[in-house]
Amino acid sequence: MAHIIVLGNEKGGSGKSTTCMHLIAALQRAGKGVGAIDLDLRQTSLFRYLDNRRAFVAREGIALPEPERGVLALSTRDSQADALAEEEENFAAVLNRLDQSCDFIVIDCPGAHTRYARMAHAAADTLITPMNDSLVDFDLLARLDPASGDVLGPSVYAEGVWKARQMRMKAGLKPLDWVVLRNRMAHVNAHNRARVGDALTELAPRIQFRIVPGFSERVIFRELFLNGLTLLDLRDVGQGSLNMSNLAARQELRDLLRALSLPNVKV
Amino acid sequence: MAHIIVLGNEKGGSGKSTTCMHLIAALQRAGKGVGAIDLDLRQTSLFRYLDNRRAFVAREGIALPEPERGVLALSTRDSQADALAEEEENFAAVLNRLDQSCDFIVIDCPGAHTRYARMAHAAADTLITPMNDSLVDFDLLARLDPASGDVLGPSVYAEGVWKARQMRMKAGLKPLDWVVLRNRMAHVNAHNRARVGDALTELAPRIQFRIVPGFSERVIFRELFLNGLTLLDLRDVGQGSLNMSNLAARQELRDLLRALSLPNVKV
Ligand SMILES: Nc1ncnc2c1ncn2[C@@H]1O[C@H](COP(=O)(O)OP(=O)(O)OP(=O)(O)O)[C@@H](O)[C@H]1O
Ligand SMILES: Nc1ncnc2c1ncn2[C@@H]1O[C@H](COP(=O)(O)OP(=O)(O)OP(=O)(O)O)[C@@H](O)[C@H]1O
Ligand SMILES: [Mg+2]
Ligand SMILES: [Mg+2]
Repeated sequence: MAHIIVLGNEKGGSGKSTTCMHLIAALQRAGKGVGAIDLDLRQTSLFRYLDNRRAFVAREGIALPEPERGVLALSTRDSQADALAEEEENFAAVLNRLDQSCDFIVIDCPGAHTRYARMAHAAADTLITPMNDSLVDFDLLARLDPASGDVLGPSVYAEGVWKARQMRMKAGLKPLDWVVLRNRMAHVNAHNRARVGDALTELAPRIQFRIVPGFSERVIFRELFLNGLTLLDLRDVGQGSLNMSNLAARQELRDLLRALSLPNVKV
Repeated sequence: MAHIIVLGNEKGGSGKSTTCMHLIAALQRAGKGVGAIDLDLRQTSLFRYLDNRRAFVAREGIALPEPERGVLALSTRDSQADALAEEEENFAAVLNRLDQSCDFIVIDCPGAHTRYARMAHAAADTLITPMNDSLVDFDLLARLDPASGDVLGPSVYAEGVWKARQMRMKAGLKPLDWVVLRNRMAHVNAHNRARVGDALTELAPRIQFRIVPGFSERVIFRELFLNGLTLLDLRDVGQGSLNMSNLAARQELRDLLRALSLPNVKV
């Protein structure tokens, strides 16, 4: 049974696709068979990143690990109920196929509450929610009292995860491991980071997620997009000159992988 | 006729809601009547920001300018065609109502290609597209050749704007002013910023947008969210201690407003 990892957060630009790409790279380099599903069917940021990688390999003649892909199409049926039924069939079929050959299936969700995204959240063994170090992003997890900073109640994305957990329990699946990480953190902004950190620490036990080490704002996480590369590929492509920021980026990725405690993955 | 400003970018987390909130604040302080429509019907980040503002005013007894709101609901009809027809009626009704009392109507779009978002893009007199200083964000405007950096062709969001322009022309409306700004820029990353800047400069004449000054990554743009405040409100609430970053932030907002060249707005 492949272990299903979902990158989910309805908040846009929280780092789902970026984290997804780097997780795929890290798992492949740990020797695992990885399947990738891009549920952002319009933007397809993950598959674009992977297309760029494929083009780089073809152009430069350098071998790089590439995941197997699961491709899903949007139903064109006019009735919502019919469209849902068709997409549920597609989703199950793709998961079954990838399950045959993969140790891990990594699913990148869009920043929206689509039918496929809801299916992915119910199918996830590990749900990774990256977020900006921001009370605006936090607002999609829970509402805070402006005066006291206390958690007032869950917001729309947390409620969605709760529903997915319910579906999972009804289907008799093992519990979802929900992890939240902060992304694009800057060293400056210590006060804001403490406010967000405190809010997350208070919220975590209430809606059942654990907080794992995340990523700093580092241009290395995005400047290799056109070539489809990640920092883990730099040695293979002969750009192994790891400066301070890249070494730190490697460590951040390693710390995340360790904290995820994935089955049979030694870090 | 109220001038309609739309914040649009299918790419999530590009700064639509943040730019929207600060533009509303700036226009109100320039003495204009402002209407606000939040088309992110699930996250409602803009209306949450405004709700927090309203709660602050009630709690602290400090008067602050608040825009008029236009509220839209998602159609629950099962057929796509029926849902579209109902939503088109809702949209026109809300615009007509706000038009009576507002100089400007500001519309915040979600990071997705929804029916209401498409209507907003066709209705926009000014379309503001904020984006991260990133080739990943750029990828939603156009594809670049990885080797040469040349623009290969428009991507999904640029095509959406083109379709909106077509609808506008057929309806006999004046041309859309499409402006693109970079958001969350960091002083470090000069090389990456130059790459994105060059790509934007090459693309601008081809798909007909102009580039305007944007915003740096500054915690002042997000740390006041819980109280619904912007940096323009700090003097009114007695926190007028403008440090270097806040003064620079003010100037960035002023520079944007000037570059927008809005009717009857002196900056
Ligand atoms: N740690 C990081 N350092 C630097 N840039 C980053 C980092 N993480 C993400 N980015 C950049 O931030 C932007 C948003 O990231 P990304 O596209 O991964 O988010 P997303 O959650 O997948 O967005 P969407 O909701 O649109 O799918 C992109 O421009 C990306 O290149
Ligand atoms: N100039 C800035 N400086 C600091 N933080 C910023 C800035 N602009 C935006 N942010 C933060 O970046 C994140 C994304 O911004 P925002 O929510 O405005 O984007 P959006 O395009 O409306 O996203 P969505 O696609 O989810 O609607 C938020 O956490 C916000 O607080
Ligand atoms: Mg994405
Ligand atoms: Mg928004």
